[in-house]
Amino acid sequence: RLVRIGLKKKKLDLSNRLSEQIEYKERQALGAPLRKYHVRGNLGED
Amino acid sequence: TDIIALKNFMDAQYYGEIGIGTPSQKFTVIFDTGSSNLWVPSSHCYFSVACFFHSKYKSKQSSTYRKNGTSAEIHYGTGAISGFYSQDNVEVGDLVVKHQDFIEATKEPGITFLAAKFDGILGLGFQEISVGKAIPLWYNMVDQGLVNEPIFSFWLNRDADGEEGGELVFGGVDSDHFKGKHTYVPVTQKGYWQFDMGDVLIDGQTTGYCSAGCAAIADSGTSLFVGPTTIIAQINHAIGASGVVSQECKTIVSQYGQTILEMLIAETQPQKICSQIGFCTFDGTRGISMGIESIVDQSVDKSSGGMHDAMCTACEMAVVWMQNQLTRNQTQEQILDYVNQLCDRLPSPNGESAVDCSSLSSMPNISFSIGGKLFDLAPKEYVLKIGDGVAAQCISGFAALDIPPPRGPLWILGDVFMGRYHTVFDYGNLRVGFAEA
Repeated sequence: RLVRIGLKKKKLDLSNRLSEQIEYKERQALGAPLRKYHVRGNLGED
Repeated sequence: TDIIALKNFMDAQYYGEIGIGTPSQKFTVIFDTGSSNLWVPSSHCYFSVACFFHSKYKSKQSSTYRKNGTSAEIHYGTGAISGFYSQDNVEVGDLVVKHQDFIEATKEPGITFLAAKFDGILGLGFQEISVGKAIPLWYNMVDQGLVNEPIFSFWLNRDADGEEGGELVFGGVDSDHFKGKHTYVPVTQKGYWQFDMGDVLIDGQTTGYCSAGCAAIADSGTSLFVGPTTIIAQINHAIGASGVVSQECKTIVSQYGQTILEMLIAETQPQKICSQIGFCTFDGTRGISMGIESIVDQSVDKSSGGMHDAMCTACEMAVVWMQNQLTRNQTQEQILDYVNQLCDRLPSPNGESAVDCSSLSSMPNISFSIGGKLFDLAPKEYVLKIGDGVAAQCISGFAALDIPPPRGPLWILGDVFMGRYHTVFDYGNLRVGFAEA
């Protein structure tokens, strides 16, 4: 039997990317290894 | 942590619904072949703003809940979650997977999950990369005999307008969503759905980069096509894309190059120059939103005593390069020209590059050899448009990320690729298949 899960697609929007850019700045400041590729590091808490 | 930390959910676009508990509590999740845990926000999440904006699992309201309580933490590239394990029944489509371990997230720090349209993540990778070695939902689905064949497949609708964004099929493939036969390649390392990829071609011309083979993973939880900086820079150069930092670097060279050179000649310390000309002093005038940036600036200043941004990074690198060139007795004109060229090589935040939305027709096809067959991506397939109208931005679907050994270097074939090619994850035969969607 096949089990089908319908997926929804969200449009990419600029507001999400704004959030991401801000978070990127936080990470830059919080962890040196993140500055280049931000693969990991301590992330800011709420 | 090294394995899971690859994820970047910023541009995640495809979601589906699952239910947890009895009666079923609904959650929107990303079905992610690049990780292996299931997590949703917990009703015990009190101090993370993200939890207030998403559905939360309430164990008290489920008659099939079983306590576990072991703590868990997952680090992603753009956020981390922590919480504890619980066990309950999980409803996927019309199936119910019993006794599924999952993480109740009690902390979701950062903005990524706050802004996210999804509540949680459902990992479809192998148990080898499961945090806490929890048994992935897919394993239980197979073990409990809920599917005939140990196969699942993805169709991601690139032209989605409305509800039909795609389809994930457990137990087989839906012939409505692909053409021809799938090209299968064996899974070379369990963890991700990892396989060997061959050459990368730009407009039919080999780059030679992967002619000896490159490791790649099919990852439904990543939007872009991600690869090592060296080759991604080459591709992005060919399609006319340039990174944010690269653009900043060129601006600095054109506007301040002469000044920087004069300061260097006057023996000003290189590390002070960028501050002196204002690039490493955050003045609130850069970025998209002054108001929000200033709030972030204050908070990070308290914790770190300062911040760098893309312009500062670009400036520092430009200055160092100029200084190196000065020691080689180059003329000032030669130095500025050289640094301008070097600007193209700078990595961008998130490894992403921007392209001109109106130049798609002049961009080349990019092809990848998998299982001896070429898989093409046309410009309209690898360029992502963000927003509408005059404010629209276009970003290259090719992003740079250098994953260190032993896992890397690694290519990540995300939604950009899986949207073009229907993808089969064959758990029984340990192979991945691609066919034209």
